[in-house]
Amino acid sequence: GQYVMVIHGGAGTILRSSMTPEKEKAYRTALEAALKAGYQKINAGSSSLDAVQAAITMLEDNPLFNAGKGAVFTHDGKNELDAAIMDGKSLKAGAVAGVTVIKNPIMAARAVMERSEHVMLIGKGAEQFAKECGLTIVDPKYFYTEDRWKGLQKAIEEEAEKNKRGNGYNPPGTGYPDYKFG
Amino acid sequence: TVGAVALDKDGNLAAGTSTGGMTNKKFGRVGDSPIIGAGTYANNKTAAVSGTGWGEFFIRNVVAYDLSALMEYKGLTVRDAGEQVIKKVGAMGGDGGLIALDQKGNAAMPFNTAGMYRGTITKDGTIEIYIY
Repeated sequence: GQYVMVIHGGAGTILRSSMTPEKEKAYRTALEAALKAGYQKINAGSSSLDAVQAAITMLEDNPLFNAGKGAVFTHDGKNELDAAIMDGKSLKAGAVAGVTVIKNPIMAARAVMERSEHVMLIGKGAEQFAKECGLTIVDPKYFYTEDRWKGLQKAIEEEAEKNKRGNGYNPPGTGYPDYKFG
Repeated sequence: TVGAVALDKDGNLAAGTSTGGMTNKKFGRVGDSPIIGAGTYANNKTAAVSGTGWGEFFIRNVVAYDLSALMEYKGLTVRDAGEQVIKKVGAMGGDGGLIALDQKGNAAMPFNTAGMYRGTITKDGTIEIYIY
């Protein structure tokens, strides 16, 4: 009963064999920094919303994680980002989906919650709203990372392989490769 | 996908999730992260929740809200509710994990994938990081 914040950086196939000591250290350092960013807010008497936003903004800015800067690529070679935030006290909530030029989607979700009468905005409309709220708008190239680009090429090859074997579509529960977690 | 749940000094909970989605995603597919009640939910009466995993199953199971409902209507602890909702996802063939925090500062971090990046910090600033 003593926790004030919990964070995650995604779930999926994290093979110990593919996790070098340097990589593991980089993940641990990033997660610690995000926890400290949120903790500082709580300690300063700020709201849990501010703590959540501070922690997630740090993780969005770190290319190690599939969010913000480190987002994976869609089949069309784009980065489509989603985010949501919710306040346990008022049950207010905000979300954005399918955005491509908002540097920190969690900030856009918060703006939707606090500066609009909606809960969810998507695509170009969400981007227009974020721009009018003064959030940082970036060129889509900002989200390019070599690692994720290679991940996309690998996924497309695997899909072509599967299609060749005639089972391109994987019904749920048929061992769909969880490369999608990034 | 990344997420955070927090409990402030006034006893208020909040949850947030942000994601780049799915590699090789097509047709404008959206997962659970931006969907309130599926990948993200917070209620001072129960818990703050952020999920990560196979979005389609988290949406169909309304995972984040289901955890809150198990606590509110069946009186489960955040840990037991978290275990149950991840088990339901697994039973349908999906996988993933979640983090949850209740108003007393109890945490839960269940998952049924090979790994999950998780971190916690306590009132007095003690940090724990878990990957597997």
